[in-house]
Amino acid sequence: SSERFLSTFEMVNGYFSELFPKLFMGGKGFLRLIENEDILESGVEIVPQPPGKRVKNVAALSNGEKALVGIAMFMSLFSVRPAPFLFLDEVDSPLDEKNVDRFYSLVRSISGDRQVILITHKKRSMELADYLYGVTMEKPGVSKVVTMTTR
Amino acid sequence: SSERFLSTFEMVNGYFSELFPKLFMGGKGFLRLIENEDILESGVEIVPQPPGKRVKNVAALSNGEKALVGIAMFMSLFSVRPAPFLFLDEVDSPLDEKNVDRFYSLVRSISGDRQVILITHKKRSMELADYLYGVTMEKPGVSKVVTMTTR
Amino acid sequence: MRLKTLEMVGFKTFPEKTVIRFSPGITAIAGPNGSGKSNIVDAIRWVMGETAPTLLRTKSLEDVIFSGSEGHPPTSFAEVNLILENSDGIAPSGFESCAEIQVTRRAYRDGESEFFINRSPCRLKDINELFLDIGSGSRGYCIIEQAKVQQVVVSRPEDVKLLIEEAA
Amino acid sequence: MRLKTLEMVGFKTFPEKTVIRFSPGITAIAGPNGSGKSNIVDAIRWVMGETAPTLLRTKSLEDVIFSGSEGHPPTSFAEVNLILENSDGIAPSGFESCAEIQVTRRAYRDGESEFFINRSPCRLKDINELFLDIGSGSRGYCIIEQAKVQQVVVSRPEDVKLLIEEAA
Ligand SMILES: Nc1ncnc2c1ncn2[C@@H]1O[C@H](COP(=O)(O)OP(=O)(O)OP(=O)(O)O)[C@@H](O)[C@H]1O
Ligand SMILES: Nc1ncnc2c1ncn2[C@@H]1O[C@H](COP(=O)(O)OP(=O)(O)OP(=O)(O)O)[C@@H](O)[C@H]1O
Ligand SMILES: [Mg+2]
Ligand SMILES: [Mg+2]
Repeated sequence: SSERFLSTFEMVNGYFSELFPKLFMGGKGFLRLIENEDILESGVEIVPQPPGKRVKNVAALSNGEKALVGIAMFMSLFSVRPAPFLFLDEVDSPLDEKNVDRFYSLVRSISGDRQVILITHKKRSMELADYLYGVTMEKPGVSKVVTMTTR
Repeated sequence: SSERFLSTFEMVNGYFSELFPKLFMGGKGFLRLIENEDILESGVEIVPQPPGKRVKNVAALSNGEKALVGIAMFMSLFSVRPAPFLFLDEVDSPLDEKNVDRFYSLVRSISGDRQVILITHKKRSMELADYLYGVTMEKPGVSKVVTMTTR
Repeated sequence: MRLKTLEMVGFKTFPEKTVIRFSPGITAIAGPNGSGKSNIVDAIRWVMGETAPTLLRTKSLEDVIFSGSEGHPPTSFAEVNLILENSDGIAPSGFESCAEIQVTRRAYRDGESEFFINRSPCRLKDINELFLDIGSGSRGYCIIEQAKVQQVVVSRPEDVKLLIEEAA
Repeated sequence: MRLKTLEMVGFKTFPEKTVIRFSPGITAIAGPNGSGKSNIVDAIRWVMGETAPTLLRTKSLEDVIFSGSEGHPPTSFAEVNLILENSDGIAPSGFESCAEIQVTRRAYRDGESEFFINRSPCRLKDINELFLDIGSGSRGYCIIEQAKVQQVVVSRPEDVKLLIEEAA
């Protein structure tokens, strides 16, 4: 029903506009509803405005900027329909060191009483986690999971 | 002409089979020609066999493994038709530390008298390069290039 | 509900029984390329009822069964157990009295899949309903990977709208 | 032939004249997300004659012109100069006697593009031929990015064949 859609849209847009400046240290991000007589044709446009820049077209954003916009979008969706757990698989890989820290504090802020499992190659993310598991292959082709550290 | 294609195919396959075990510390990689009565339908299949594993389907490879196979492929094409310069833009981002080192020594071995420009966030790659440029935005939206170090 | 333990046997690169205990807070998983980290995420997607082979990085569903390696023969089946703990008193309907819920999926080389909830056989539909009740589904927002993150930013407005509709 | 200098003015995030000197060996370029590193690679593709907007991450070719920022008005044109040095005596046909070759591309907001070789006007076709002679073209293998690397491994056999045909 379009009632439910509109109220969900408003909520996701609310979270997105809040998370975007936290990840980009400023700027504005919002979602724009594209109305169309034919409701099937209508859609939602993501409008990112990093601080100090005039972005005309999302394709011109850098790898890292696209990752931050996408993270803000998925974290907004997750906040609207929170699951008890969240798996993030190498979502931080295009990010530079400062953005890894910002991403991490965002994850910390939404984790609350939920469980977050972060697969990463970034040392920074490993250091900040509460628990760390290592996965290795001592015998070729066979995975082994070891507990590394706990807080 | 299909003569030229076949001889190029043999050369690319030769390089690929040589580079693959260097990147994967073993195993075998080769290209398979898929013949078809209708020459338009024929194709080339990349067959990666990481050491100790039985890979049935390339989609099952990990992010890092796919990157290494792709790097071996492009470096083989580059070796067959060497340009005087090569730009690599964040090609090392899915790789773990050991694979960054292997990738780097591959780049070193093919650079010879060619110029290689490596865009990267990995500290290891920055340390090993002969020259390092930094790109920053002191004024928002405006890039500035600074020379960092030279050997 | 909260994740308590994941047990895998014969699933992808886990031929022998492997147990991962989950704790509250943030857990990082690290390790070399190709060591099996994303395979753990595939095990979660699979036990939550995922049936599309491409979303499990396979050509067909039997490809999740350990296909053998240098020192280890292939296994004949794959099994994943996910044990959830009722830590916050909000259990899915029908499970209010359970302190724990164990969800099991097993697959054989002939393509047959079996599903169990608390060790009694059930249908795939029951598993899907259970996880929808909890607020997580194999296609929901509880598994996010890098390719998806980059994709959403450049996708068409209709596709972004679909994402929001799923959350509605 | 070897790269000597790249000069950019009004191109993407380089409103003021920026000069990059290239040396032999391996040069790393580092910097924060969004600072302009990949824009340098786009400048190389553009001066080598790239005309497809999507391969330059733009909607239309005028989008390469600096569109302004907080403290800086937009520029009216974009210009990139690439200076190549004849270090190994293998010059493209017609340029054997030149110690250096300067390739210039300029674009105005009305969509007009101008091309120059050694400061005399030429056509796009001349630029394409020049770079083909050198062994590098804007779509050859001399620019490799991560998305392309991941893509090639899972592409269809016909597409892999095309790649090899281009090298033939
Ligand atoms: N059924 C199977 N039997 C045996 N091995 C398998 C099976 N399915 C996948 N694999 C292997 O699992 C490996 C991929 O593991 P995975 O994707 O979990 O790595 P990863 O730890 O995530 O690495 P990265 O850091 O590069 O992403 C591949 O080498 C693949 O061949
Ligand atoms: N014509 C233009 N005018 C002004 N800014 C532009 C123009 N075209 C692109 N940009 C800006 O350039 C930025 C992208 O820069 P670039 O892709 O080079 O970053 P990067 O250094 O490669 O970052 P990353 O490490 O994240 O890949 C975007 O913020 C985009 O808005
Ligand atoms: Mg992985
Ligand atoms: Mg970039």
